[in-house]
Order: sequence, then structure tokens, then C-alpha cells
Amino acid sequence: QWLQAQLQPFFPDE
Amino acid sequence: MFEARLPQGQILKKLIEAVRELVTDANFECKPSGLSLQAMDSSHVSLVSLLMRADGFDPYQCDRNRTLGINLRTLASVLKCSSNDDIITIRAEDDGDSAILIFESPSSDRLSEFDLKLVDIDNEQLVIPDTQYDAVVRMPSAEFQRIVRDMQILGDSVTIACSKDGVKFSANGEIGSGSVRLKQSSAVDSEDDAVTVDLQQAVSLTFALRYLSLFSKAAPLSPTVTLSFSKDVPLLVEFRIADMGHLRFYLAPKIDE
Repeated sequence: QWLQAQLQPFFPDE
Repeated sequence: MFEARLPQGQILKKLIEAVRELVTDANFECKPSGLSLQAMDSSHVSLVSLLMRADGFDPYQCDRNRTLGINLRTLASVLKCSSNDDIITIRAEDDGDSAILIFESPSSDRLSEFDLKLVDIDNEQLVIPDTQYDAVVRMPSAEFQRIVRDMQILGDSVTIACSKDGVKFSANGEIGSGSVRLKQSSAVDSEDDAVTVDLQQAVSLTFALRYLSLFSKAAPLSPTVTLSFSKDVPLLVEFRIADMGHLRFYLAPKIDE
């Protein structure tokens, strides 16, 4: 089973 | 006032066609240096980042920074009213609440003008860190589009493995499994046809084909695409826009449950 990760943890908010 | 005239208007058409299924509304950031856009898809899994430098327009005028919030489906519909060889101008008055699109035929004997209402978009800007990637693969964009389409008949995700020999795409699902292997090109007539792998270390990652398929809609923008991989960081898929900028897509990696 795979889970699609969210992008935000990789690119912090400005 | 903001005014940007794009002699190769079809670049804008191809751009919006490439992102309109991924992103519904987007803020175009207009600055003296050029035009940019950053937006995530609604599930926050992928990111679109567009840059069009001012020197790619003729002329380009931007007195002060402006944010133009535009519904991309509306924009795509309006752009369908232009011809492929039209010159396209985007204009926004300082105190206006609309963006004006002007389509000019090459001989200037036909001029059409559309006034698009701007929309308020609450958009969080993400900071994209500079990354040294483990592997950077460059290949013809039509080949990328074909492989993504072919892998979709097998499953909903694809594993991409980069090694010094080349790059291998593989998928498996209920009906079976399959793979496409591309070797690094030794000699090609045109650089655009080449497959190159710039490898720091071998890497193998799995991604959702649904998103790669959406990214591959940008293939008409550029003859080549660059895929950059590192373990546990988002994939970068980049299409260069002539000599004026780029359209980049980022996709978070899949994680083992």
C-alpha cells in the first residue's frame, strides 16, 4: 500500500 | 499600469492548457522582473511554479508589483478565442478589477479584446529550497508523455529507477506489470532527442501517475523535459519556456504505509 505524501512539509511557508 | 505583450502568444495558450486541470484559480505575480505564478493543486500534493522573465515580452511594462487573481478555466476559454499565431497582450490598469487580454493577428488587421474579472485568491506562498538532486534525467517531452500514458494502463503509480545506464519506468497492477527502459543516448542527431542521466547516486522512487499525466500536458511547451530526483524529496519536472523562463511541477513522493 502506498500513501501520497503532502507537499507542505517539504516546502515551509514563507 | 501593467502591460505585457507576448509576440509568441501560443506560449501562453500552451501554458494555461498545461496547468488548468491541476489548478483552478491562481495569482499571477507581476513584477518589473517578469511574471510568475505559484499554486498547489487542491489536494496539496503537487505544486506548479511558473516564471516568465520580462525580456521574453516585447514590450513589458510594470510600474509597480501587481497580483492578478485569475480563474484558469475562464482564462483557458478566453484563450481559445485567439489564433495560434496571434500576439497576446495582458494588461491591467492600476485601479482596475480586471485583466484585459488583447489578441492581435500577425498583420494587425484583427484585434480582439476580452476583459476578465479578477478573483480574490487566498494563496499561501511556499519556499522552494535549493536542492542537490541525486539524479537528473533529461529526455524528449513526447517520450515522457508516452511513457506516462503507457504505464497508466497497468496501474496508478510508477516506479522510476535511475542508474548510470539509464532510467527505468515500471508499473504493476491487477492486470499485470510492465516497464520501459531508456538508455542514455550515445550519439543523436539533435540534442532534443537525447536521453541523459546526470547521476550522483542511483535512486528509485514511486509516484502517482495521475499527477505525472497532468504534468505531461506541458509537453507542447518544450521539446525536452527534465526530471530531478532525490530520495524522500519532491520530484521536480521542468519544462523550459523558449529562452524566457520555465514551468516547473513538484510532486511529493509516495510513502510506504
